[in-house]
Parts: sequence; structure tokens; C-alpha cells
Amino acid sequence: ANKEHMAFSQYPRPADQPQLNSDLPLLKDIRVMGYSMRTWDYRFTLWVAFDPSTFQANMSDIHAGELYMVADDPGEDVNVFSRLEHVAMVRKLDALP
Amino acid sequence: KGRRNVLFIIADDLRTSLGCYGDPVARSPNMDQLASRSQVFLNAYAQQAVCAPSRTSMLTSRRPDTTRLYDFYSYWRVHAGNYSTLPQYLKSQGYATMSVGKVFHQGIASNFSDDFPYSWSVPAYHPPSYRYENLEVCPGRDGALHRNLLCAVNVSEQPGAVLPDMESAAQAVTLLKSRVGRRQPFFLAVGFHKPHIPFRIPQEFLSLYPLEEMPLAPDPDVPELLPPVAYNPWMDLRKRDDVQKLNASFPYGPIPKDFQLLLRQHYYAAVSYVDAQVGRLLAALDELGLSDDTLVVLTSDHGWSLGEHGEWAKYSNFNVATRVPLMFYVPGVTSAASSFPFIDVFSQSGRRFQNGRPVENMVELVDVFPTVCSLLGLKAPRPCPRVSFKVELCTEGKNLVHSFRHRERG
Repeated sequence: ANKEHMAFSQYPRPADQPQLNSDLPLLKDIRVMGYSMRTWDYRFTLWVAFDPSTFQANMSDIHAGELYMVADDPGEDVNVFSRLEHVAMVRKLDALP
Repeated sequence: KGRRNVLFIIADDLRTSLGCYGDPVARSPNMDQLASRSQVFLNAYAQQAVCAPSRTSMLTSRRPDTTRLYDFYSYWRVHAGNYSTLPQYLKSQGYATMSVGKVFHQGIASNFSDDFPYSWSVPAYHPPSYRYENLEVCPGRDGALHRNLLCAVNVSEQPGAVLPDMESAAQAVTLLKSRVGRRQPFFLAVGFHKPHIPFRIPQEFLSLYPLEEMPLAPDPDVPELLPPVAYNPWMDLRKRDDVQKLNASFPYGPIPKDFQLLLRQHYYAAVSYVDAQVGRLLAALDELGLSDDTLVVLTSDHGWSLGEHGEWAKYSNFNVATRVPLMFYVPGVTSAASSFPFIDVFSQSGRRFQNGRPVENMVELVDVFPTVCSLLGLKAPRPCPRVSFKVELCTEGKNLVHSFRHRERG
């Protein structure tokens, strides 16, 4: 009953910058994966390196991050990732299956 | 009384722009009526905001890292593991399982067969008129036909004088009629193609949304601190004839505001069009005397950005792209009433309903499989081990059945 309810999603990208195949990269072109976890309070996303030949994400190779505090920012317009100490969240995400 | 049937309705790119999710613009009386008799999950999320990965994930109850499907071009049974699907499991339990329209993503992702015969008792039905969907069938101001994004049409002038979701609704009603009086329970999955682009919809639905009353997205600009990797450049829109004429710059646009309003108007009109098809289905269920014995699940594969953050697509992790409607009507449990009269949005557009049982906790589409099983009184799949590529039947979701018995806390 005390467990924090979370929802997870992910999205692949071929590169750090938008390019013609950013919306729908083929498996062989995926280089970055954005893993999100969201609760009532926040949505936290880490964009990390991804190897399409082994299907492995490298959680220590962080390309970018997003953190939105939903109570104050329901539209997810103000990314506060760089402002906050997020190490605990990185560990939380890293520990997930 | 025997086992319950399931009517599983899935829309394509339907975000929570519905009256029952508090959207002040949307006119969706039939889905709102269903919500008033259902348990409505207000915070339900897809696992990846694109069709094939999301649908495969939901129907197998495995996340994309386990289906290993991130694009459209592999079949999970040969590429990742021979995972059982929800309809396959029900079929093994004696259900007649049927697919109408877009349930699995077509093509390689479902072995060019919609996963028949594993998942379905009979081959999947696809509406014949879908073959015209991406052809030059949209009348332009120049009198010629184009491959437009904005494609409100006079249906009687379209090839076959019909649109795909109308055909799917009609086929689903025919299948429902064929099940009356049979002892074998059924699982009928109906996948509507809208509100996915192009907005090829009956033109009369535009009248529900006068342009002068249509608001822009509250946050139409690309956020200043958004990492470039998080942004998607909505390439599928750019390929349409009418969007190409806008000369929107790559990758960030923007789209001119007057076209933004048209785009939003057409999306909402497409939602009302799908709502009418859902209304036809539910009214048939009711009239055939099946609504007392049939569980109804309504959801979508993912959401869609309607201009928020300067985006016009799914393809992201934003809430607007990943959040979906999710509701379960369980006769005698979520509501004592089981009537679903068709509501004509044109004559009763102001009709409002109160949600039966709203749930605010976060849930996911991978939760649907075990939850449906439990609601049917079947054994739900066990939670998957950490590595489950060789496990045919397990779930990476949560069984939400407890939420039907107990109100959420806190």
C-alpha cells in the first residue's frame, strides 16, 4: 500500500540532435534511448547510450536528462534536470528491470 | 451463468482529449457514457509512443526491452521470445477470439497475419476502404484531390462511399450478432484507425468545433531547456501535401497559427467521429442483450501532441504522447446499469456524464493483460523473472484487479 506508483516509458533516437529519422529510427540506427519514469509528482527521463546489436543501454553514458515537477508544471515545460541533485533518481532508474 | 465475453476497443493516437478526462473542448458523449459505467484510470501510460511497439507491448504484457521491438520491422516470436498474447491466452481457455481493424500493427510486426492463428480463431478483418487512406482522396480548394493532412470529406463521394472505421464498426456489429445465443465466450478486439493522421473524416464533424472557439495549445513553443534529443520533428506531417505548402522549417517549425487551429479542429473532429463508431458498437452490444455479460475495455495505443512543446505527433516521452484513456466496464461491478443507448453528438452534444469510478494512481498498458484475465475469473500470468526471453507466459505489468475491490488510498 505504501509503494510509490510509477509508470514507465521509453523512446529511441538515432542521434542527440533532431534529424530526418528521429521520429522512427530503424533498430540498426538507434544510438540513444530515453527511459522515463513518472509518478504523481514528477516525470524523470534519462537519455542514455544504446547498442542496437546487444540491446543494451549504458546507464552511465548519459546524453541528456529531463525532470518536470508536475504539480507546478503540468505541461512539462520547465526542465529542471540541471538544477537538482538527481543522483538518487539515476540510481532508482538504474535499478529497474 | 458462464464466462463473460470481452469487447476490447482500441483507438489509434487517441490522447485523453475526451469529456470523461476533463477536456473542455472534446465532444465524446458515447465514450463518456461508457466511462460513467466504468472504472476509469485517469493516469494510464503507454510503454512507447508509437504504434507497433506499444501494441505489441500491451498485448504481450512485456515492455519494449523484452519484445525488442522499437520500430515496425520485427516479429517478437522470432526476434525476442515466443511470448503469449492476451487473445492467445484467452483462446487457449476456450474463447472465440476475433480481430477487427487495427489491433496488432500490420506487416512484419505481426508476421503479416495479425498474429493469426496464434492469437485469433479466425483471420483478422481489415476494412477494404483503408487502401485509399493515403492516396489522393482529399478535396483541395483548387478542386483537385490531394494527399492532405486535413481531409474532411463528403463520405458519399469517397471510393465505396464509406470510410474504414465505419466498415470496422459494421463488421464488429455483424460479429456480435453472430455470437448471440452461443455458449462459447468471445473476445472481440476492435481497432479503430482514427484519430491517426490523415484526418480523413466525415466533414460534418468539423461543425462541432467552430474555429473561433478552438484554442491553441497552452504551450505551443519548444521549451527552452528541452534537450534536442527529446524533441521529435513530426516528419509524417511534413510529408502531407497541405503541410508541405507551409514551408515549415526543419526541425523546429513552427506551423502558422491559423493552420494550428485547423489541425486541432480536425483532431477533435476525428475524436468525435471515433466516438460515434464506439457508440454504434456499444448500442449494438446493448440491443443484442450482451451488455450484461460482456466486459468492455477501451484504450488507445498512445497519445499525440496537439501543438504542445511545438510538436505535432507521438514519438516522445511527453505525457501528452504517452498518456492514454483506459477504462473497464465490468457488468455488475463497475455499474449496475448496463444500457448503452447511442448518443448522437449532433443533437446531444451538451450531454455530460459523471465518471463511475475514477482511479488516479499511475497504471500502464502492460497491466491490461493480467487485469482482464483476473476480471474474467481466469488465472492471471505470473510476474516475469528479471530475464524472461524464454518464458512464454508472464507479465511485466501489475494486476489491477484489487483496484476494483478497494478504493485507492491517499
